[in-house]
Amino acid sequence: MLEARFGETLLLKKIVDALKEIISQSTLDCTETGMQLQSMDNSHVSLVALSLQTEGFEKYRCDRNVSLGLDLKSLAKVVKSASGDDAVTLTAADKADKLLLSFESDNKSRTADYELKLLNLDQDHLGIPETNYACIVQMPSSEFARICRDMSMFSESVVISCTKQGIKFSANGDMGSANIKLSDTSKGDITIDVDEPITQSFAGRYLNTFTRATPLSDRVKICLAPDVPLLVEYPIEDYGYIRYYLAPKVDE
Amino acid sequence: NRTQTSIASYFKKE
Repeated sequence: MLEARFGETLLLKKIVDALKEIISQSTLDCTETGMQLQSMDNSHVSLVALSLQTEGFEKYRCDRNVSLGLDLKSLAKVVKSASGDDAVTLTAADKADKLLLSFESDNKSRTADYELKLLNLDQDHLGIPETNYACIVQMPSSEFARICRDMSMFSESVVISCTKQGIKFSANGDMGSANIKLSDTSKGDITIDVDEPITQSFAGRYLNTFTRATPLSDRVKICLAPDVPLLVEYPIEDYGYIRYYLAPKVDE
Repeated sequence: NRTQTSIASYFKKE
């Protein structure tokens, strides 16, 4: 049996928002160490991986591994019906065909229970190899969201170049071109670690979608290495992280 | 001209 309590529904809302634009259905794998979700988007260009460890939950119990096939649009509707500061408990039986969500207001004066039908999803699970990234950049998540939004006005593709001097985002299209450069700041709000310089091209539409996770964290980590997908990681409080991997565009 | 690669070509099925 699974029983997992989030102190605030707001966090679950933010997690669902960070997932639902990129994947429509996915399996949430629950074990005694926490919850994991991994899915490719429909076009198999990107992959999202969510990890929530038990430490973050107000209460967490999972006696036997359980996989919950979720329709994210449906889950979004259910969490939307609750108040952000409600506590929410997810409950599922060992061989569940439904997930129970129980919302409880602050003073416990209002409770709301929803049963969500689960799906039987046959999903491929991909092994993500350990990677030594050549460039690791950390910046405010709002800055990254702003850059992705501004870049996508100019072109479908965004070129990311990273050197010891800084990180540069470039877009070149019919309308003209855009270049945004950020350098390491003494304030520490932008940090850039470079082993070797790298330039790669990515689909701006996907980068933009990843920034749906911005409300989850003030900070975002961007990792690049030659010939491997870009990693964009948002930490989630004491729970863990949401990671987005994006396959690069390569010369024909 | 650049081509979009697939994420599945980098990460192998388990």
